[in-house]
Amino acid sequence: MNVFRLLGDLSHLIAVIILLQKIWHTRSCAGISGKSQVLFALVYTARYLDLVSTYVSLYNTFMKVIFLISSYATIYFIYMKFRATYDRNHDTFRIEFLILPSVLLALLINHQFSFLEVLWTFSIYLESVAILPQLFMVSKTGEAESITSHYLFALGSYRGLYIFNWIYRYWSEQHYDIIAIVAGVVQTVLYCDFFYLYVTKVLKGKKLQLPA
Amino acid sequence: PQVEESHDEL
Repeated sequence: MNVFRLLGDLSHLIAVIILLQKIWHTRSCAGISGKSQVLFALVYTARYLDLVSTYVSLYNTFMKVIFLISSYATIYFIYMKFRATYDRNHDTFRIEFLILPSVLLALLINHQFSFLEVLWTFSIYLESVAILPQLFMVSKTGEAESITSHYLFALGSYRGLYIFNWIYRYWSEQHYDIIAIVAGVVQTVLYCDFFYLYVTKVLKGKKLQLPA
Repeated sequence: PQVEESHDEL
């Protein structure tokens, strides 16, 4: 464990707390893409199946359980409890175009052709594009509530900080996982446009307006 | 590439 990975995981934890807090307190999931949340639930389910077979550490287990519970809780809020506030018309990204290529790529490019390893690889590839429906929705509505943009900033920072973790681990332990690194870079690059707007607008108290 | 015996990252 190193400080970059710890900060990355905390950033991820903060993101899910911000999201749940926003939905619970405003009793609304306006502006939130249910499709991205479905993809995240798929990602964490496929990646954290090893909860039953491998024990890494208490921290590892605790965080996996938190991310699994929070992703399903968010889906419950969006599609059931607060479904009246779900903006279905603006959440139209075809997620099958993200899932199928991730499945195919995981079957073709992986470290080991075993059930858990292919699922892990699938989750890594899918996570790198899972935010697209959300970013697409924000660009369609042309704006995002500031709380939603804080959520996106924390979520984007999580994998961005992991890149520093991978650099550190390569330099200090000669450990690297090329699949996680490439996917993590792709994932972070997808946020760059948003990061720019967040820093130049939201931090100055303006509303986040994406060019539609 | 490094074959991961188990993935220790989240």
